[in-house]
Parts: sequence; structure tokens; C-alpha cells
Amino acid sequence: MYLKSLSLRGFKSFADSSTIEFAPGINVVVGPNGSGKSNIVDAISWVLGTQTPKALRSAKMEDVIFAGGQSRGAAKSSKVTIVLDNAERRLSLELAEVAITRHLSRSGESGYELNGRDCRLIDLSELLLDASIGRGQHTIISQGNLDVILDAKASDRRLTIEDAS
Amino acid sequence: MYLKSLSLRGFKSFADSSTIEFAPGINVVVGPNGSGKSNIVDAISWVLGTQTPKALRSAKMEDVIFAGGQSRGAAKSSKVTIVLDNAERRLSLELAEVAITRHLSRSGESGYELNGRDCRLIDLSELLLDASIGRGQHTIISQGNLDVILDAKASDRRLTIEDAS
Amino acid sequence: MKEVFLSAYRDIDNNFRETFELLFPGGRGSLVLTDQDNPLEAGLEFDISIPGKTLRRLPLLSGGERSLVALGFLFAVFRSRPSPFYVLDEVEAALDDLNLSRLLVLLESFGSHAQLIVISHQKRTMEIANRLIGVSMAESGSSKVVIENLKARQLTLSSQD
Amino acid sequence: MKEVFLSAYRDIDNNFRETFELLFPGGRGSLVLTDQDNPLEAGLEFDISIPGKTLRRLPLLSGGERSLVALGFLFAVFRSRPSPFYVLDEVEAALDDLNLSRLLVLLESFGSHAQLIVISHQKRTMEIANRLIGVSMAESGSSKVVIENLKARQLTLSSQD
Ligand SMILES: Nc1ncnc2c1ncn2[C@@H]1O[C@H](COP(=O)(O)OP(=O)(O)OP(=O)(O)O)[C@@H](O)[C@H]1O
Ligand SMILES: Nc1ncnc2c1ncn2[C@@H]1O[C@H](COP(=O)(O)OP(=O)(O)OP(=O)(O)O)[C@@H](O)[C@H]1O
Ligand SMILES: [Mg+2]
Ligand SMILES: [Mg+2]
Repeated sequence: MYLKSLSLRGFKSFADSSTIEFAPGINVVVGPNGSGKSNIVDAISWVLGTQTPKALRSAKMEDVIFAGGQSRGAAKSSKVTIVLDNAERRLSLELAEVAITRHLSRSGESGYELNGRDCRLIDLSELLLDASIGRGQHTIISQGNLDVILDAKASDRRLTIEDAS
Repeated sequence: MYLKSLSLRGFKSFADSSTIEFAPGINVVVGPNGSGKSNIVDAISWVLGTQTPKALRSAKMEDVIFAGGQSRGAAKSSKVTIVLDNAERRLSLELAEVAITRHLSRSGESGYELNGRDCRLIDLSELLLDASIGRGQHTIISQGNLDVILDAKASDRRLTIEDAS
Repeated sequence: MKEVFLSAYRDIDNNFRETFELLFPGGRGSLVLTDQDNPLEAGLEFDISIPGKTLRRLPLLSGGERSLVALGFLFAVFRSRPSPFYVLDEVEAALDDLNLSRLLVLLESFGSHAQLIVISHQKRTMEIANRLIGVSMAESGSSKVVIENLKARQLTLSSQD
Repeated sequence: MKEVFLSAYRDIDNNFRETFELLFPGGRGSLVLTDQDNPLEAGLEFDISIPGKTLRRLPLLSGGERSLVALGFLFAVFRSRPSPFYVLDEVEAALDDLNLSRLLVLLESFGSHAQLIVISHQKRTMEIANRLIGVSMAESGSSKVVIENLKARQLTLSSQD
């Protein structure tokens, strides 16, 4: 299983629809300061269900919606879709590919979709947990947060082992 | 005025007496991870009177004393001397060079010297403040602390301006 | 529950010892439970020894050494409970050339059986990529993406072992 | 007291505008007091605009942008109240090549009238040095220092202007 693609529209600095195709193996993302690399990391974390704005470097969840640039207005909503290869059926669904979508609009409407159909976060979280994907697994190390594990309390570090057991 | 030299003995990883001669202008300090570069920064901050161990990445002040290596025992004390060029008499002393020393021993004995003679921290602080040297002036940016100014409260940032006025 | 936890702990500790040896050749690192009798309440400490140094406490480590210990721990956890993909955002910023090489060896060994998405400004990290993804900011303040297939190298993604 | 503070504030704000322009060509940055009538109680905010972007709030800046804004502010303070020497420990770790060049221009302009002690792993930073100081760790766990006079360039340290 691997992450096949990520599509973003109106998410942080990605005003226009963009799709990134990833390869199995090592993908290196490069670009100037402020170009949007860490926003891609935030998009992956957001579509997998992150609930705290602070974990997305934002004050409130609405801040993830494109706020406008010098020659374009703010977006009304934000939508991110991640497509996972499921050939080995690691996700317990009878599908070769699994698409997960999250959307949020300024009017407050928000939701998740699994292969185009509405679903609840709780259903999604269970599915992802089985496949060891997601936030609790420390599989997403955001910029500047590598050391956090060393400064954590010894009892919190134990929790990392518990999550992995 | 500029920093002419720094001598360390028994300070952090500098077990043996070492003296670093600096040039006016740009000095770039290089070396592998863990070789002792940031310890040099801590030595400068310590000799200028830093009181909080945390600002020196230490739990208690005694931690600055060389704690031993694989083939040598711990040092009993730590001593750092900084020599400042005073040709322009920026420090209000009739001397072309000014040497400031700080020492600490495991027995708890500690103190400062100005040109070889004992002095109190309070005398030293006043002298340094007149020449805009020292901790309050943000002139020492330790590793990983560049962003601190951005995360500070707006009222704390004002203090930086007050310090500089 | 206790047994499951202890078995995960032993597995991660073993992995940590191996990964630590790779990142700090000649050094030794292990994970210690503060209360062996009561593992589910215990804390987890790092017991490390870097060649030439006697210090064991974490705060005295240098910037680069801290990055390496943290990476060693994370990859020990990843190895014990494999995930389909990992995202690393500029984790090598504090490393010198030699330690960067050691990390790249670790990343390449992982990349043969797991997917890595690595954000970096370092040229040497770009060189190990199977795919390079360029991001730029257009005049209008909107990000754009350009993809470049760096290596034709056939990647036989072996099943998660 | 109020007058002294306001004059320092105006001076630093001016410097910040200039330094910001150097680090973010085409951008604009200034320092704003949250309460003009009561400056000694007020807070200090950054009002910045980076080319192409409308965002003004600090948390939304990227890692490299944050480093540059912080450096711009510090050098604005340094210029207003010169100190005999400055110590910078790996402040350029988050910068890309272009922004590193801009910072090096700033460091070189400072280095002609103030002393800088800069710790770095970047080759391009080493190239601007008047003196290169090498540090290494001996087998025994004790640091050693080696000094190399990089440039014969006569340094006329002009008086602090
Ligand atoms: N909601 C939003 N709308 C528009 N732009 C946004 C939004 N949120 C963040 N940004 C912009 O995204 C940029 C930051 O992008 P990001 O943090 O991904 O940069 P980066 O490529 O990781 O850079 P670095 O190399 O410095 O870490 C900021 O300049 C910010 O203005
Ligand atoms: N009191 C002490 N006695 C002996 N060694 C010490 C003491 N305090 C710190 N050290 C050692 O100093 C080393 C850290 O040095 P320092 O932080 O200066 O490294 P650095 O050159 O800045 O590395 P980096 O490039 O990774 O930032 C640690 O490995 C630590 O073991
Ligand atoms: Mg980033
Ligand atoms: Mg360091």
C-alpha cells in the first residue's frame, strides 16, 4: 500500500486545483521558502482527520481555506482528496484504490467522503488505524517538530510504544 | 571594540585549556555535530554573567563543568576568560584591553575577575551595559532560538525596544 | 495487555539499538522502562552513549545529536509497526555532512519497502529521490506543483516485511 | 522616558523597513505599537507583506520566512544600538539558497563595522569569513580548536557609525 496522489483546492496556498502523483519509494519535495511544501504536509494531516488547528499551524480551522493572494480573492471552501493504493487489501475494503476526501467551507459546512460517499470521521479513523495510517502513529513529522519526542515526558514516550503495540 | 579572545578550561566539553583568537569582522565557527561549537556560545554567555542554567542548556550551573570523557575524569572546576579590545575606550576603563573571567568549582566556590582582580557581578554588569554588551541586548542568538522573538508576547517585544533605547 | 505492550517494547528497543549503531557507529543506545514491574505505568527513558563521551542525559546533547537520537527512535517505532507511508519535513536541517550521509543510508533502506515523502533543501537528499516534486509560488500567491521522474529505477516494492 | 522610547522605536522601525526590503525584495515590513497614546504599555506587532501574498499574521509564515522576519527585526535593533560583537548559532538552517544569499549580503555589510561570530554548517557561509575557526572532538571526549586565517583582506574596522 502507498499514497498514490493528493489533490488540493483552496487549501492554504493552493488556490487552484492541484494534484500531486507520488511514486512508491522515496519522494523528495523541493522548492523555495514559502512556496507551499509544508502546506502539503498539513493537507495530508488534515485529510486524515486532524482536529486541532494548532497542529496545522493555524489559529482556527477556517484558516486552512485559501485567504487570497495579491491578485485573487479568498476561496469559499477547501477540499483535499488523498488516494491510497489498496491492491494488497490492507484497508479492509474490496477496492484496489481508496479515496478519502475532506471539505470545509467558510459557512461552516464540513465533512468527509470515502470513495465519493459521505462518511463520518469515526468510521474513517477506525479504517485508518487498522492500516497504521494516521496521526497517532508519528508517521508525519512536521517542520521543527523532530525534537518534540525528546522533550516529551517519559510517560508520554511510553504511549508511543503503546500506540505501536 | 571587539572580542579578541576566549579562553576555556573545564567548561563543558573543553576539558583542556583552549584559547580562541577572534578577528574583527566575520568569524565563522565550523565542525562536526557534537564537537563543541554551541558550547563556545554558552561560554561567552556564561562569562558575561548568565545566571540561569536553562539558558546554558543545563539543569544546574554545575553541569557546565567538564563531566569527564571516556578516558578522562571529570574536572573539579571551570574557568572562562574573555578579552575585549578597548582601544577606543568604549569600556570606561583606562586600559587597551579588558579581561573578564568567571570561575566555578564543584565545591560551590564561584566568582568573577576583571583584569585578574576579583570583582562582583553587579560591577561587571554595569560596565558591560554601558558598552551594549551582554545578555539583555539579544546579541547572542543561541541554536534554535531565532524564532523566540516572533512567538514572544507583543508586550515582551516592546521591552526589546526599551532595552535598546 | 501487559504482554502485548512488553513484546512491542522489546521489539522497538531492539530496533533502536540497531538504528542507533548505524547513526552513531561505535555508540550504544537503548530504551529503558523506569519501572520494569509496572510497565503500563512506567516512563520510557533513553540510555545512550556516544563514542568518546560519558554523558547520558538528553539535554546536554548538541542540536545535531538530538536530531539523530530522535530519528533513531522514530525509525525504531516505524520498523516495529510499519505504516504505508511516512512524511518527514526538513528533519536533516541540523545535521553535518557525515551524519547526513548516515541518515540517507537509513532512508534508502526504508525506501525499498515503504513510501517516504521527504521535504528538503539539501542537494544530497534530492539525489536519493525516486521522484522529485517541485513546488513554486506563482505571482498570484497560489502554489503550483511540478513533478519530475528522477529515476527510471524499477521499484519492486517488496511486501512489508 | 517616553520621548527616549519613541525615538528608539522610530529608529528601529526605520531600520526594520530597510532590512525587510533587503530580505524580501518587493515586500514591506514595519513595526506597529498597539497603543500609540500609551507607548510604554503598548505591545509591538509586526505588519508585514510578502510579495504576492496578502497574509499579515505571523503564524502562517513558513519556516524560512519566519527566520528572515526574525533576522530582519534583530538586525534592525542591532543597527539602532550597535554592540561590539554578535553571536549567531546556525540561524540560516531553514533558508533556501536565494534567501541564504540575501542574508549573507546583510552579514557582510554588518561585518565591515561590527564583529560577527557565526556558527554554521553551510559552505557558502564559510566563504564570507575573515577567519575560520574549526572545532573538533578528540577521542578522549574533549573539544579542540584549530584556527585558520582565511583572508588576508585588510579589515579596516570603521568606527561604529
Ligand atoms: N490560508 C492560506 N491562504 C493563503 N496562503 C496561505 C494560507 N496559509 C498559509 N499560506 C501561505 O503559505 C506560505 C507558507 O507555506 P509553507 O509553510 O508550506 O512554505 P514552505 O514551502 O514549507 O517553506 P519553507 O521552506 O520556508 O519551510 C506562507 O507564505 C503563507 O502566506
Ligand atoms: N559538562 C560537560 N562535560 C562534558 N561534555 C559536555 C558537557 N556539556 C556538554 N557536553 C558535550 O558537548 C557536546 C555538545 O556540544 P555542542 O552542543 O557545542 O555541539 P555542536 O558543535 O554545537 O554540535 P551541532 O552541530 O550538532 O549543533 C555534547 O555531545 C555533550 O556531550
Ligand atoms: Mg516548510
Ligand atoms: Mg550546536
